[in-house]
Amino acid sequence: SDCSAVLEKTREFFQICDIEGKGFITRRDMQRLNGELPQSAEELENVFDTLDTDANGYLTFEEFSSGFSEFMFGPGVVS
Amino acid sequence: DPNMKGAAANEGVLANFFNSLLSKKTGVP
Repeated sequence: SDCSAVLEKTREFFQICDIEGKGFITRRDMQRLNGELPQSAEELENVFDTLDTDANGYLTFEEFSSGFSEFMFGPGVVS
Repeated sequence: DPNMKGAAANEGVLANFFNSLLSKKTGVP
């Protein structure tokens, strides 16, 4: 289904960021993407802060996927 | 409303980020 395709994509993206497979993304992981993605370090920080909704410094798969859902479908779709 | 502006700016940054991941994944710039 569409839903599982999105989930699959989300998982792939999460793994690109979580290189070591820790199960969460840190600010440092995000900074490492600086060489691989066109975003500046500042923009990547911004992305991290936006996705890290509880601001604990760890980006879980749930936080990441809800951010991705907002990007795909607009805010308020996933509760 | 500055808060709305901030949210919109963040949305743009998020969109760029996820678009970049999409490009990276598919290899299409």
